[in-house]
Amino acid sequence: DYDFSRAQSTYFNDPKWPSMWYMHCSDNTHPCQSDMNIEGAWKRGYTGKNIVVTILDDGIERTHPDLMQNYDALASCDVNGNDLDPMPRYDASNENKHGTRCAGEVAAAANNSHCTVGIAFNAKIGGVRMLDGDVTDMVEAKSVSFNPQHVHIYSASWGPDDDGKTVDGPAPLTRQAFENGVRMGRRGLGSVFVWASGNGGRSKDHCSCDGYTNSIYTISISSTAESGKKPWYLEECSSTLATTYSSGESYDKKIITTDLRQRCTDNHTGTSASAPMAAGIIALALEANPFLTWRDVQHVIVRTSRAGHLNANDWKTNAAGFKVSHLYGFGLMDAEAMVMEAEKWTTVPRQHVCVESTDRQIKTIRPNSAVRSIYKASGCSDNPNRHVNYLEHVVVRITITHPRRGDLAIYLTSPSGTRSQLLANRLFDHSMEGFKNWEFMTIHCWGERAAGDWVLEVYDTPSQLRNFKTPGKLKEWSLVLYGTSVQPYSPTNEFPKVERFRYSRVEDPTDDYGTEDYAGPCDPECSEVGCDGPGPDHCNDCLHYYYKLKNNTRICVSSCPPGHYHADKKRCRKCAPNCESCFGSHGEQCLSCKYGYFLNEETNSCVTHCPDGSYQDTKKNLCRKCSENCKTCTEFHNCTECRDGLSLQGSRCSVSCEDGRYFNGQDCQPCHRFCATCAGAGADGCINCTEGYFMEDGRCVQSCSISYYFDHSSENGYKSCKKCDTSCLTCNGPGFKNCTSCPSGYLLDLGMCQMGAICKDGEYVDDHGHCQTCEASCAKCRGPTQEDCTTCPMT
Amino acid sequence: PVCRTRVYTNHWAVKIAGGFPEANRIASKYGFINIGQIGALKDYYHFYHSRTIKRSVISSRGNHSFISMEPKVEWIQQQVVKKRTKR
Repeated sequence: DYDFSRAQSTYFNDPKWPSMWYMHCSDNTHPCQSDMNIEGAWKRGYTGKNIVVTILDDGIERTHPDLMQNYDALASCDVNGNDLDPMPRYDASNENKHGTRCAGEVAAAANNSHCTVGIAFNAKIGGVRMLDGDVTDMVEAKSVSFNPQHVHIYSASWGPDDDGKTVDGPAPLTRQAFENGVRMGRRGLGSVFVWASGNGGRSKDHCSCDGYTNSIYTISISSTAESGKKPWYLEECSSTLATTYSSGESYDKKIITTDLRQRCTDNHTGTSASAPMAAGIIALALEANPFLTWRDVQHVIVRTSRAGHLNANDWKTNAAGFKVSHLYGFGLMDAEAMVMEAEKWTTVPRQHVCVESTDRQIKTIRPNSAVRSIYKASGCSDNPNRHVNYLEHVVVRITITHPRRGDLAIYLTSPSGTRSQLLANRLFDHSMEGFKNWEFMTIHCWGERAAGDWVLEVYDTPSQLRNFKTPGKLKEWSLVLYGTSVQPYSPTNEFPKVERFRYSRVEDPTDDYGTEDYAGPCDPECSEVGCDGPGPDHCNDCLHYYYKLKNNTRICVSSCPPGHYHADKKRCRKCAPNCESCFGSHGEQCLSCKYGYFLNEETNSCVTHCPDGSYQDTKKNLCRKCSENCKTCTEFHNCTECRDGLSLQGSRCSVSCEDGRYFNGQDCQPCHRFCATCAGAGADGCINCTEGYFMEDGRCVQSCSISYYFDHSSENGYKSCKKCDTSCLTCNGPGFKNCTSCPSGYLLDLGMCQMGAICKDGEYVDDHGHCQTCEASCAKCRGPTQEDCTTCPMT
Repeated sequence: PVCRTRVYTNHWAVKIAGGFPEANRIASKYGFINIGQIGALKDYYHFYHSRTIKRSVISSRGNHSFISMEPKVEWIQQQVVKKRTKR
């Protein structure tokens, strides 16, 4: 009942509220400079109502006064104890406080004079007790797939050991549970899995060796300290999507939340605190738009998180314009920006998965050297169901043998040049197991194009003496590209999408699928409102556009079909009959025409014959204008008829003046005295010359210049001088055999200019310009053989 | 190097087509107790074998391991304890 809109700064009677520095950044009274804008989201009315979050951990103290109000038994169970009550096991060490602390960050009640305030303080919160016992693949799978139609967000702040030498991830069942969750959870919108990134900074651990944070199905969240500096415990990797505040150095403030035994703590630390914070922020976004799919949530985070003042030396902007770092992903989450983006969000197109072929060329990895492998990816462009054009996640499956895994560092460079570090050296990893088909993942290429050369580099930097006889080997690697074939962001992302309460529609008894009965998958073009059948004509609401058949059936489509245009909202309406595409249904609103018709660009109408002054461009079905003086034409400059007052001169129309005059734009003026006809003033404007003059290179001359000859053939009675062949100095006709004199160094011989010296009788000039003796039976010759004789001796 | 031993439990994950009754039939045939479906994973069941040692560094053998020969059993996995750290 708290009315945020009126309050300038939010006030709660919860005792710890004033100390929650990460909620008051905008007060500028704290060292933190970038705000997660949680109050901004609250002020827009989003506090997590109707959203269910569960904490996969060591239990939740559901009786805690700050949790019991929002506690949700349907989002809770005890996998360790195999019952429904997730209460933690108490012991002297209070070891099982973790889950309760995480829960309080998400949904501790507000204004109940108790402890603290959750980020989504009106959300429902549950807990799955699964860490307090033997954690097996089955235990994790049960937890991750617990009640997926009721729980929206799963938050986990645990993982394989962060000891800097473990490589481990979800086993088959849990992987199956993740896939099931994103495919069927939340009525097909997909469960949202939030994971705390690694805490092994001090052990030089790298979160790419953690299969949970590396999974494309989990949102891996790292931490930054109040100052924006990298916390000592933080691990780097390319699969971290974003970050939220948490503890830092000993002098930095920590996170305040509910604690075991109904207490309060201001000492919650590590990435454990960051994941639930992110889960709470995502809950606000889901309240703003309950129809966001699991991928929409990741896209919204990518587009709204900010680098701000976060301290990292590897910030880079990828080719899609997103700023990203191995420490903080796309930056600090921004709750207000997320809810605003969520309100107007159009679900991204269906995910395509492109498994590029495996490069099995074995390469030896030598110490202190690097191995480079380039793969030209097509993005499966030959398969419309797998074609990835715009990237989301990129996974690299790698098999490497190596005597010391910790000495390896791996990089991947995208076709756009974005370089992700898939693995850094790990000082304490002495394992000889190498990597067996391990999946490294990067989100750094998000939004980039998939096709092109991908470069994988593997560096081997021995950290200590090693047996060099068995070098490492890159056995095989393959790319798995996730993304969409079309631009994921709809241009119509500017106004609210779906009428909020469509899904509470009155059941229509005539529905043959029975709205409530049909629970099968909807057509991809249906929006998240759902459908009452599998086809695009069964949608309750369309994702992009729709058009109506004659029988008034509505078909949902991704874009308007040919012969239709995008009318208001999402409706596709028919164009006029001859139009192929249009911007309205009238005959003068065509943009292109059907075959056999030509678009008159002046009237935007489709005609079978082009009007005077234009010609048919058959390639583009267009009527194109002739040049301005033409009345009819076959090409722009190819006039066939001139407008009145103009006359056809060749293929051009110009104002007709009698011979000896030209049109200067106003009237006819006399040509130069040398010109019989002309196109302009002066001797240069002559088209033909008067009697006694000859046209030479556009000028009228009385006699031909050197290197020109008089051309006896005449065009329309007028004479001209033509240029001699380049081998002649002067000539009396065209070509190289009519020379009358030669340039210096050449000899005139039978009308041709020959290169070189003057030879005596009985000699000839060879190719090098030297005199050679003729064949014995020749008196004179032009070359060395009998056939080259030109004069025989008297005998 | 730290030797990473596996610790096997007396719990199994089994994928059986044919629904719950079929799973129960197969479970009792080989001395297992069918504890139920694993979360929301359709056809995946949690089997418990009380006569198998609770923790062992070797995977369990015996008549019950013939369960994998059953035609309806599509997949089976004896559960191994994983080291998980709170962050």
